[in-house]
Amino acid sequence: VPQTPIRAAMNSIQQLRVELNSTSDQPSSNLQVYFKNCTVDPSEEITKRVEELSQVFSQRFAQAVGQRCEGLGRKRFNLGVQLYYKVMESMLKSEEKRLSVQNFSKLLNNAAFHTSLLACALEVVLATYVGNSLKNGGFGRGCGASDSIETDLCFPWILDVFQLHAFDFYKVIESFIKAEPTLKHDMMKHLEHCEHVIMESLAWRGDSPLFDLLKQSREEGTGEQAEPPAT
Amino acid sequence: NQDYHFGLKEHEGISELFDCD
Repeated sequence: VPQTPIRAAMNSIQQLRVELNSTSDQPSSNLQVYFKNCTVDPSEEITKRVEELSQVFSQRFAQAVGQRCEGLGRKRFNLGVQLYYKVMESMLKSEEKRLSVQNFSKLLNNAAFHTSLLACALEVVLATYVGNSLKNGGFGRGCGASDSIETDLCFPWILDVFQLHAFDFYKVIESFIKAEPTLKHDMMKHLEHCEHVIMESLAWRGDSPLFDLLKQSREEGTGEQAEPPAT
Repeated sequence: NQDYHFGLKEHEGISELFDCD
């Protein structure tokens, strides 16, 4: 049977659903243990944040795709939440092994971490649904094409929806790939492409936290001298 | 995921990237 772009996209969607079949859109018992081990239990904040971002995502999804599609947006969001909790658990297991600690209070109470991780999970879900346009040239060309209405949802759409700094999103990508070994080659390349776009342009916008860090680094005298923002 | 260029060093992880202990 010849492989068509549509069939390839359908296969990717099916694979994603199978991989997430055994996961829940609620924190697993292992994750709940990590939450309880924190100096400040982040459970409530995490649940509240997911609910708020669910509303924002669904509304923006409906605006982009069509008002009748709000339910579809919620389904995509739920898949993203399943992946978010799955990857979070895997990341924490790796960190526990690496650092020999079980209290991740600072990390798990960091809003930028959670929003970035959820955004990355949703980017994987959204990009899976536009798989055919990824194969036709990735972010640069695929998202500019009018072959699918859902290409409007391509990266960096999710950053705008969640009001997220590209610099923070960038920080989760490598750990995300490490923590999710079942990630398909195309998706890994897509995330790598997102990295390049951030590195080449998005992280250098005027409001990027990168400039404060460069300034701080210069004041502390560590590392190389930073270039001024205009450069 | 062998084609991906991993840049983090052994002593770095998500905790360090979000300024945590």
